Amino acid sequence: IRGQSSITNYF
Amino acid sequence: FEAKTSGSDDLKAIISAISTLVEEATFVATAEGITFRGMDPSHVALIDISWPNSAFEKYECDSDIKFGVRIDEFSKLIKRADKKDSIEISISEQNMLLVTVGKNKKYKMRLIESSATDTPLPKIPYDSKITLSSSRFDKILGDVQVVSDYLTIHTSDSKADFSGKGDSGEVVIDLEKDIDEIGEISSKEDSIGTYSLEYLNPVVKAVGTTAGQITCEFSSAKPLRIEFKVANIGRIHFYLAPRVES
Repeated sequence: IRGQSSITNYF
Repeated sequence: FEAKTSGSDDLKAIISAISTLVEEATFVATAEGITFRGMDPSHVALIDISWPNSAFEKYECDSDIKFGVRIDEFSKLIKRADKKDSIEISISEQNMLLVTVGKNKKYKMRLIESSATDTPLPKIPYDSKITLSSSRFDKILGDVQVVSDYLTIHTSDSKADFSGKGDSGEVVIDLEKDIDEIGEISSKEDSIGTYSLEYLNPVVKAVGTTAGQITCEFSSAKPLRIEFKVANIGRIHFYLAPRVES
């Protein structure tokens, strides 16, 4: 399953 | 605070890029220039713009100031400028943005309460880098979009390909085959990342031909950073979070 990650996960 | 552009293309490109992510934008003006940083409401993409004072025909800013605008309203005014028209902006004491378009069009636009928060930038390493013309990249996105909603970028040694896969089929575009339009491919580590065209397409179209070259930097399953090289502007960075296995 693929999902859209959030840019805030990489702050 | 007072800033005057030479020509209107750069400001149009900036406003158009921002409009793909947010409805309201807060700009920060300092003695060094104007900056904007913001994310779309779902926090998938982030735009970071730095427009140095040296890029303006005239620039004055005695004290730091934040000003918020409704992007669609600002965009309508900016679009009244011909390519060669300068655009001058300043802020009145009544909290209005004064926008002079060309020689004789003087608009006043209501500023909005700025809800600016300090957004950080993603802290990530970039293993791979691809430089190509923005028009070539735009065509590649179109080529992928006919079969997929997502673009996969893959680098291996100093080779790269773009691909997409959907219910109806798939496509692979090998960049080695059109080296003329590709400036540079480098990878410290082989990298593969998948990114949503829903976010990529609008921003690439928005900045359009104002950017001659773009640089895509990414690492496996990490955000993609696209730098748009616009002649007069210090930095337009677009960050896009990847699609990941969940």
